[in-house]
Amino acid sequence: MPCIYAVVNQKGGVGKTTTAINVAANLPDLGKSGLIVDMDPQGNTTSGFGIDKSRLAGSVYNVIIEAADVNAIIRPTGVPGLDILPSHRSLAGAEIELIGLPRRERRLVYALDMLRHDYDYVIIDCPPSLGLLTVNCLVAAEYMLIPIQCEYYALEGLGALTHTSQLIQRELNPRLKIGGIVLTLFDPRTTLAWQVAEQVRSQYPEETFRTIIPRNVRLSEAPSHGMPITQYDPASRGAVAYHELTKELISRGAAA
Amino acid sequence: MPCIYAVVNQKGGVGKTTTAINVAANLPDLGKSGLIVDMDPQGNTTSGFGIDKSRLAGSVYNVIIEAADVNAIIRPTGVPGLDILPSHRSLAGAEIELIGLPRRERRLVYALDMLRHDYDYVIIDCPPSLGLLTVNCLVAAEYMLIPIQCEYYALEGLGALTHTSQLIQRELNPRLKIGGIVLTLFDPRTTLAWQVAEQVRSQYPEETFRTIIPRNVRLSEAPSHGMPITQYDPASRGAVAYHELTKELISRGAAA
Ligand SMILES: Nc1ncnc2c1ncn2[C@@H]1O[C@H](COP(=O)(O)OP(=O)(O)OP(=O)(O)O)[C@@H](O)[C@H]1O
Ligand SMILES: Nc1ncnc2c1ncn2[C@@H]1O[C@H](COP(=O)(O)OP(=O)(O)OP(=O)(O)O)[C@@H](O)[C@H]1O
Ligand SMILES: [Mg+2]
Ligand SMILES: [Mg+2]
Repeated sequence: MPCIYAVVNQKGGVGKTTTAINVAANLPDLGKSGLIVDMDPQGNTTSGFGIDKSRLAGSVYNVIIEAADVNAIIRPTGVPGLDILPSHRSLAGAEIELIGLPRRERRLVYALDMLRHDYDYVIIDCPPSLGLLTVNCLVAAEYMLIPIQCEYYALEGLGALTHTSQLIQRELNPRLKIGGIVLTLFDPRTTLAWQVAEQVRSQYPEETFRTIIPRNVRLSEAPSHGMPITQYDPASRGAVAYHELTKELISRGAAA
Repeated sequence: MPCIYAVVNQKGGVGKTTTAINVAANLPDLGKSGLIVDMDPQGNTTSGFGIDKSRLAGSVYNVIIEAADVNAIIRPTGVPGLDILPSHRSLAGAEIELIGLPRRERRLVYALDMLRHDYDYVIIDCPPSLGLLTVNCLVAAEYMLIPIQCEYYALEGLGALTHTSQLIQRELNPRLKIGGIVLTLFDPRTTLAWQVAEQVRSQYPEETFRTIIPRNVRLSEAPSHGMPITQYDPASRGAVAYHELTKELISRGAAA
């Protein structure tokens, strides 16, 4: 049974995709196999690995809407030991289509139950909303990995997210818990960043990872080359931080 | 009949809220009256003006779901000449509730038709998705104001956005057009920013505003003080840029 993480925050642009890609890409280096699932209609995770969405035979859309075989749609990334269940633009219509389907919150968890390959980890990249696509992710996951940008609006959204996750824990998925909160896009030159980091750590001391992800332009360049940071610039500050974060995540899980 | 702009981009964190607030706040200084509408369940525009969402008597939720009187719910911001139709966390459930309502795409446009005050401009802040809330914004609007962050993923989303807006033009709102594309979060020290800016300008030469919004920490500090940049730090580079942008937007409209 893989360890399933949903990388989730309805606030936009906080580093969900960047965190999903670069944590997943570090897993094989640390001896763990992984599957990354792109549940965002934007498909940034899929293109971040250099995959052309318009030429895909199938995507997570077919899996959750048409109950297609997930094993037939999963494909390799450019990282040995890491596969992907890719997104497609058709996913944009899925939230409305899901409304009329039976067990609409459980379509993803049923699909992941059918996985033939025994991955150690599944990392799910969520869209910036709390609609049915994200609900499907939270029903399938055991842990939430919550990236928080060190900016004012970041704190605002945390209340709504914990409210939604408690609802899901109660009604749909009792095993869901916070796996960790990761401070991202940290710019040490601004007082705002230190203030927000301090506030998040004091509000969630246990959950907040020690590793902080700095703002590092190499992280935003990597997707334009279709590579995770581990391949694009493994010596960069961004790469070192994501390597440390992944080690911390694995050791936390092991300790649980 | 006010000039209605929807500030829209399904990519998260590109500066939609920051652009909506600071363009709207500049209107009275330029002799125009305005109403800002917060259609994002996160309610960042509402809190960006220092309004406590949990103490509101009513919000845009009541207007679009219960057909409450918009004139009774609109309230002043701290900027003379600018009012707000605020958001509320109940809006998070609106996308699912809208599905079962008659004329579900037109709830916002009907409400704005009932406005008693004759505003010059209405500025609508959209959530980071292309669901029914954003569709309501695009049906109500005459112009789309599209913020684009100068980063790789920003270009990815433009195709999906133009696809959706053409659908809306054809099926629901023939007067909808691109009012302008504004380059945001521009950091001149990175080559990526120049590359993306160059690519957007060459793909959309007519639509892209001359004014570029620089990355400026004062813009991200202002909301924590509940003020637009025009009040928080009117001499900052961010304030000057949004003043120039608003002038350009008004003169474009006048020329149309
Ligand atoms: N630590 C970092 N340093 C520099 N740039 C970063 C960092 N993390 C993310 N970025 C860049 O910031 C932008 C937003 O990040 P990303 O797309 O990962 O956020 P997201 O939460 O997935 O956004 P969305 O809400 O649209 O899904 C991207 O252009 C990305 O390349
Ligand atoms: N020009 C700028 N300079 C510095 N910071 C900025 C600038 N524009 C926006 N920001 C900050 O970047 C973050 C994202 O901006 P904002 O919230 O306006 O984007 P958004 O597109 O509305 O996000 P969402 O998709 O969640 O609605 C915020 O913390 C904001 O304060
Ligand atoms: Mg993303
Ligand atoms: Mg916003």
